[in-house]
Amino acid sequence: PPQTPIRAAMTSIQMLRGDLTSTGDQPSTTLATYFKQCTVDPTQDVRKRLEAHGQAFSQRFGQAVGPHCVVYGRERFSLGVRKYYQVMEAMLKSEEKRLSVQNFSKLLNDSTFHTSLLACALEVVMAAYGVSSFKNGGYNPGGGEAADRDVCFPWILDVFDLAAFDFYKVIESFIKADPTLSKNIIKHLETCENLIMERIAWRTGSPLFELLKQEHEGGAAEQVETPAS
Amino acid sequence: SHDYHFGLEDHEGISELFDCD
Repeated sequence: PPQTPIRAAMTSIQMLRGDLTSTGDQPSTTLATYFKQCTVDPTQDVRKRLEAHGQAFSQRFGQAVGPHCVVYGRERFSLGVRKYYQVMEAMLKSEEKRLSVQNFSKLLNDSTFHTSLLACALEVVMAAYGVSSFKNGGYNPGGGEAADRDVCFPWILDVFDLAAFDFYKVIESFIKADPTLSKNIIKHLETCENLIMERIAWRTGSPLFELLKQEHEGGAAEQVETPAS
Repeated sequence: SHDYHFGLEDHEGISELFDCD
């Protein structure tokens, strides 16, 4: 049968649901162990953060798509949470292998890391549902009717009040940690990445400016530029 | 299987990007 946008979206959603059937909406035993091994156990903070983000997401989804669609917003959020846990576990396993450590207390108590990872997981879900186009008007953090009409990237950044620069940081590791992502989804994430690098990260208020300033000052004092810089 | 360009080196990971060692 001919490929249509609806057929493509249905295939993509089926693949996502299939991939997430074995992943629960709670941390797996392995992930819970990583949490317990932390100097400061992040379990409760993770749970509370997800509750708050879930409410914000469903509410904003309803505002953007229509009040009768809040239930669909909750459904997408639920899939996003499963993907978030699944990818977090894969990332931690990979980091354990690379660094030979099991205590990821600092990373797992970093709220920005969790919010960025969740936002990326939700962007994957949204892309699977066929939201692959981008807003013409660009990023509008203040909201307003034109910006709230749809839920395309970078809508998710506004929902969670997340800096594009921080979202950018998780994209590559996310793709590496999730071998189930389809070519189209990877392409979508790459488009998000390019949009951030070329436009969004350079807007007023971006943390990138302060970081560049710090980097410049540090570099001048040391007179040495390391490859990592 | 896809043409995504990976930029992180083998010794870099999510921990470094969020300033954790």
